[in-house]
Amino acid sequence: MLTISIAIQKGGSGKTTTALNLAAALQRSGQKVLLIDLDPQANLTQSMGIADDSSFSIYELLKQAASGETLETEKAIINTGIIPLIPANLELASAELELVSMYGREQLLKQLLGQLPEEYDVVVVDCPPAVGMLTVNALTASDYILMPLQAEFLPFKGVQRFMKNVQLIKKQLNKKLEVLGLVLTKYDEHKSMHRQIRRQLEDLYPGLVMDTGIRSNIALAKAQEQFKDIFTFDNSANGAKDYRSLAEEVTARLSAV
Amino acid sequence: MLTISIAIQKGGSGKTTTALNLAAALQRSGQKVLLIDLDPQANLTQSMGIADDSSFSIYELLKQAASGETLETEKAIINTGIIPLIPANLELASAELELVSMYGREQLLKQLLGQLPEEYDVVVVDCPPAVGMLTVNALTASDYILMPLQAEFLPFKGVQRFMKNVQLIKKQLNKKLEVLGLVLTKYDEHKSMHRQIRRQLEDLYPGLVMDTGIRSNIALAKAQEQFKDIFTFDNSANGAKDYRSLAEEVTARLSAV
Ligand SMILES: Nc1ncnc2c1ncn2[C@@H]1O[C@H](COP(=O)(O)OP(=O)(O)OP(=O)(O)O)[C@@H](O)[C@H]1O
Ligand SMILES: Nc1ncnc2c1ncn2[C@@H]1O[C@H](COP(=O)(O)OP(=O)(O)OP(=O)(O)O)[C@@H](O)[C@H]1O
Ligand SMILES: [Mg+2]
Ligand SMILES: [Mg+2]
Repeated sequence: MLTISIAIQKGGSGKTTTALNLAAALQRSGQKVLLIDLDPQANLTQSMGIADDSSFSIYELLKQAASGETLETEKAIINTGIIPLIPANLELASAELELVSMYGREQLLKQLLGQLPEEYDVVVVDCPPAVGMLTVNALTASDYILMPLQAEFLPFKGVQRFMKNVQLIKKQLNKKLEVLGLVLTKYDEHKSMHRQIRRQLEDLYPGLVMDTGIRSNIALAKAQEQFKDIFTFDNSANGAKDYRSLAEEVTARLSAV
Repeated sequence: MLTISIAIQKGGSGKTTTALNLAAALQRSGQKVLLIDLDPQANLTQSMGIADDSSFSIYELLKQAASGETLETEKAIINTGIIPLIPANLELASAELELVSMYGREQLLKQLLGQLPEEYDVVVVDCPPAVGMLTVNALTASDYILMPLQAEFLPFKGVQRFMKNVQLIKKQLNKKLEVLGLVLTKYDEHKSMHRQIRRQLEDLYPGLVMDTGIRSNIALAKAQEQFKDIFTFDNSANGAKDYRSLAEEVTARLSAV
């Protein structure tokens, strides 16, 4: 079972959109996938048409792990019709503070993933725009991190700082963590700025920038409003082509290891 | 002196871009403006060409306030060449946790604003994509909150939840806080989804949606790369027209009170 965190602290980088559509593409290619919404905004949960105020979510599971109780992971998994999901709820906003003073506070998600009821091939974790206790839990539990970002100046500054955080977490909490790659989102190759920032990223992080760029495509936002992944919404849309291509590239990188 | 927070938890909503360019437009219309970067990402600071690892930033000021020391606000203000700025630095990331157990922890920014060396007409505060101790400090200290957001499904879900947080903070911490408005960013009136979400917001929050929508304009991102506000970068760009229009609308709303 491989665990991939979709994480970067820069807001609006396409984390949630990538978590859902990469997971859907992997599932369509035959993988057994589980999604986890680790963001107090609960956007992934909302985009799958699931209530963001359920009584048993990732928050309740983390609290069980923190207090050493039996982990009821099966109870938390919702069969959404697209992909199984452990949802977030609004209470998760208080998790950052509540977890801070608990023993083994960075290992809670890792514990949960050790107690899943089924054999999943891939677990995909959607993270919040912050490097707090939730993202740290995700990276401590993950084999890989995939970082989406727009090819613009502020995201470019942000990824450089985030990379340092990732290296620190790898060193202190999870030596097996690898950067799967950086994927450019809302990419427009007609914009000179996007091409230039792409090149700068390729120079700065050789081999890490995915060949696949996710082009700007309103179908990706429209699909979320209808609680669909992009393939179900419009399999011929650019967004579908790009996320299919991303899934192939991710699979190739995973097999190359 | 009026204090306006640019805040919403949804990432990539255009907070930092709005903080800088609204402030620049207000200054050009004759107001004496101060900018405060309250985001550990320090994007506003970076977009003004200021070091994001200075030794005396908003973080050090907040710590002085928390420990009851003399507040050296003057020392923190940088004359950037565009607008005076109290910068953020990387340490601010630990502020969320450090401030949590301090007395009067939500009032720290308010204390600082009571100790500014000069008479500013407007203070504009850029907030992080989170409703944590930093955003709570901003809203406790502010007269107004302006919420930028994209006219898409996930931001639409996000603003509804954020509004509840704002009302709670108003009730418990700052009865004078008013919502100045919601401003649509990266708006494309050719996209039916954007028009539809705009209408839904106008129905849900009558009178709150600003008439001015900030159109999608790469010049806004390019200006940040050159450490310029949009007016200095390209005064004829759509981004300049839209932020000028936003500033006029904001000024009109402030005078109407
Ligand atoms: N390639 C794309 N083309 C067009 N719209 C996109 C694309 N990717 C994402 N979006 C839209 O941009 C908005 C932000 O994307 P998303 O929520 O996935 O980013 P995020 O990084 O998860 O944000 P946050 O930091 O708040 O968690 C959403 O409305 C989404 O539908
Ligand atoms: N109207 C616009 N047209 C084109 N690009 C824009 C526009 N507004 C913002 N951007 C760009 O979108 C990206 C995100 O904007 P910005 O950083 O201002 O959002 P934010 O809400 O402050 O993000 P965060 O949640 O990370 O603080 C930046 O690269 C910025 O230059
Ligand atoms: Mg998200
Ligand atoms: Mg910002």
